[in-house]
Amino acid sequence: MFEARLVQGNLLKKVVDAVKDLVTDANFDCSSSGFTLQAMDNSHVSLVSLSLRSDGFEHFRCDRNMSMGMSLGNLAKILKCAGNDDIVTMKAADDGDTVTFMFESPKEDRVSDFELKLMDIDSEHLGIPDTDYAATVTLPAAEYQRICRDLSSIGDTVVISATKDGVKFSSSGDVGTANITVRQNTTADKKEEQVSIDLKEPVALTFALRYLNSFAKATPLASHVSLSMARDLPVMVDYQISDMGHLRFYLAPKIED
Amino acid sequence: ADKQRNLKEYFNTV
Repeated sequence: MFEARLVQGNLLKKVVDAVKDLVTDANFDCSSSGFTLQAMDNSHVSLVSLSLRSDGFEHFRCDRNMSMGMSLGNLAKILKCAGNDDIVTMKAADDGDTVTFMFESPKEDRVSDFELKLMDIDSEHLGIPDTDYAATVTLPAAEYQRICRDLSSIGDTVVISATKDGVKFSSSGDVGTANITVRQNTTADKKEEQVSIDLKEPVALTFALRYLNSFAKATPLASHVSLSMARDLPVMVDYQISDMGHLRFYLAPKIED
Repeated sequence: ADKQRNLKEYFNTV
């Protein structure tokens, strides 16, 4: 039996909305430690890793580890039926082929339940090693979203280079070129405007903007996002979900053919 | 032209 009650039900909606364009079907894995998902996009160059710890739920019960395959499009359709302030409870039997989502309004005057059919999904689980990243920049999530969107109107790829002067995002295309540099700013008046840069050594990598833009759909989940880069390795784009876990994206860098 | 490697070339399958 799996049962998880999430008071901040819209968090689940935000998570699914953030990943559904990248991944169409995915297995949600439940264990006593929490609710996780790992999935690659169709072309296997990017990966989504969600972790929601059991202690972040108001109630969490998982008697047996289980993997629930869901169509994220269909899941998004169901979660769209939840009110923004609704409490969401997920329930599934150990050997069932459905998962039930129950939505309760905060005033307890409306309760609804939706049953989603589970699917068998073959998925490979990747082990992501702990990495000593050369550079990590933590910037407002909205700023990251804006940089990716602005550069997309110039080119298809972005070179992200971290040096002691800051982190520069550069793109070029038929229109011309663009450079956007963010610098450390840990004294900004508002905490949500702060930028911090942890640089061990300079690093520069090239990425497809299409994917970085897609990751920015997670913007409503967190005030800040961290980009961690190491030479010749996938970038990690990390949104921390307060008191619960994280939604991370990994993207392989572009390399010379 | 540049390309991207499959993520499986960076991370192990478990």
